[in-house]
Amino acid sequence: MKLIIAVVNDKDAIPLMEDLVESNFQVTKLASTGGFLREGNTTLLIGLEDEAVEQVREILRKNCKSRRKTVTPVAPVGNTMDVSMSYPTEVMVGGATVFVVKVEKWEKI
Amino acid sequence: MKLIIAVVNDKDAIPLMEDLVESNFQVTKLASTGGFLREGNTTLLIGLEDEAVEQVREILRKNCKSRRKTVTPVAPVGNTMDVSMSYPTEVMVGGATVFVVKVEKWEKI
Amino acid sequence: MKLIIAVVNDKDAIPLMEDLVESNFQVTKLASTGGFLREGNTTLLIGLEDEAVEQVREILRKNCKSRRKTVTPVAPVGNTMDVSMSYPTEVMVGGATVFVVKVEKWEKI
Ligand SMILES: Nc1ncnc2c1ncn2[C@@H]1O[C@@H]2COP(=O)(O)O[C@H]3[C@@H](O)[C@H](n4cnc5c(N)ncnc54)O[C@@H]3COP(=O)(O)O[C@H]2[C@H]1O
Ligand SMILES: Nc1ncnc2c1ncn2[C@@H]1O[C@@H]2COP(=O)(O)O[C@H]3[C@@H](O)[C@H](n4cnc5c(N)ncnc54)O[C@@H]3COP(=O)(O)O[C@H]2[C@H]1O
Ligand SMILES: Nc1ncnc2c1ncn2[C@@H]1O[C@@H]2COP(=O)(O)O[C@H]3[C@@H](O)[C@H](n4cnc5c(N)ncnc54)O[C@@H]3COP(=O)(O)O[C@H]2[C@H]1O
Repeated sequence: MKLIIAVVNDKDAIPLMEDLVESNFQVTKLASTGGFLREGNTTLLIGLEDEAVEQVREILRKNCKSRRKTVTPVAPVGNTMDVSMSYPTEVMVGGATVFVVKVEKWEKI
Repeated sequence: MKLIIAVVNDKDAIPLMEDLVESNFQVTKLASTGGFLREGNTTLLIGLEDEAVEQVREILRKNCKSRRKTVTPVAPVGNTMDVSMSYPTEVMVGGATVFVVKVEKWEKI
Repeated sequence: MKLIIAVVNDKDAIPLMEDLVESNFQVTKLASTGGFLREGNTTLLIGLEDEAVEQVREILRKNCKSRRKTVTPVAPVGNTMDVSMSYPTEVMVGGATVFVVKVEKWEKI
C-alpha cells in the first residue's frame, strides 16, 4: 500500500480529481501554497495498492501539463529584503510534484 | 514512531480531537475535501509512539461512526459531463480512512 | 529521499519559508490548526535529498524559537465539558514539530 502526495496546479486539480474518481481511485484534496511563487496550489492525497501506482502516474501525466510562466516572485532575490529588486523570471508551472510514501496500514475504521 | 493520517467526517472532528487530547495525544488538523462527494472533510495528523497506535485506532472507532447517506455526487457518471445524468446514490459516510506511515525521525526543534 | 512534515507557528512560517527558498529548497505550505490550543498554525511539506535533512533542521532551528505562552485552552480539562473549569496554563509555543518520512519515489511529472 502506498500514499501518493501530489502537489498540482489549481487549474489542473478538478479535471485530475474527476479522472481519478472515474478510474475508481479515492482522493483527498488539501488547499496549499507554493513556497516560491506564494500562489495557491493543490495537494492531493491518494491511498492506493502498490500495483495501481503506475496507473495513477499515467493519470497525473495526462492531466498535469507543465507550462512556462513569467513571474516576479515575492521571495527576496539575493540577500536584500527589497522586493523592487525581484527580477521577472520564467518558471515551469503545472506538472505535478509527486511523493510516493509506503503505508504500513491502510484501513477504514 | 508512526504518523497517522486520518480522513474523517467534519461532524466527528471536534469530539475526536477532544478525545485524543484528553488521552494525551497531540494532533494537527487540516481542512480537506473529498474527491467523490466534493464536500469538506477533515484530515488529521497524529504523530505517536508505535505502541500507542492501537489506542488511537480505538479512539477513532469510538468517535467516527459510519452512516448511510443519499447523495447526488457532482462527479460525472460515465463519460458525459452532463451533471443532470448523476444518479442519487447511497454511500457510507463518516467512519475514518486511516493511513499509518513509519516516521524515521520525530523531534521538537 | 525524504519528506519533512513540519508543524510550525504561523508567526515563523514566512521567514522560515523565505530562508528555505533562499537555500534552494522547495516547500509547500498547508494551513492547519493545533488540536490543543485550537489556534491556526502552519504545516510545511519539504521534499529533499537525504543529505540535505541536516541543513533543513538547522534552518528550522534558526527560524522557529520556542516561547512561553499563557493560554486557557478550550479543550475540556478533566472529565467535565464545563469550559469555565479550564485553568490558565503555560505552554511552550513556537518551535517546530518535525516528522521525517522516507519517500520511495520523488518525481516531477
Ligand atoms: N528557488 C527557485 N528558483 C527558481 N525557480 C523556482 C525556485 N523554486 C521553485 N521554482 C519554480 O517555481 C515553481 C513554483 O514553485 P512553488 O514553490 O511556488 O510551488 C511548488 C511547491 O508548492 C511544490 N513543490 C515542488 N517541489 C517540492 C518539494 N521538493 N517539496 C515540497 N513541495 C514542493 O510544487 C509546486 C510546483 O513546483 P515546480 O517545481 O513544478 O515549479 C516551481 C519551479 O519551476
Ligand atoms: N484511498 C484514499 N485515498 C485518499 N483519500 C481517501 C481514500 N479513501 C477515502 N478517502 C477520503 O476519505 C473520505 C471518506 O471516504 P469513505 O470511503 O469513508 O466514503 C466514501 C465512499 O463511501 C463513497 N465513494 C467514494 N468514491 C466512490 C465511488 N467511485 N463510487 C461510489 N462511492 C464512492 O463516497 C464517500 C465519500 O468519498 P470522498 O472521496 O468524498 O471522501 C473520502 C476521501 O476524502
Ligand atoms: N505528535 C504530534 N502529532 C501531530 N501534531 C503535533 C504533534 N506534536 C505537536 N503537534 C502540532 O504542533 C503544534 C505545537 O506543538 P508543541 O508541542 O510545540 O506545543 C504544544 C504544547 O506545548 C502544548 N500542549 C499540547 N498538548 C498538551 C496537553 N495535552 N497538555 C498540556 N500542554 C499541551 O500546547 C502547544 C500547542 O499544541 P497544539 O496541539 O495546539 O499544536 C501542536 C500541534 O498542531
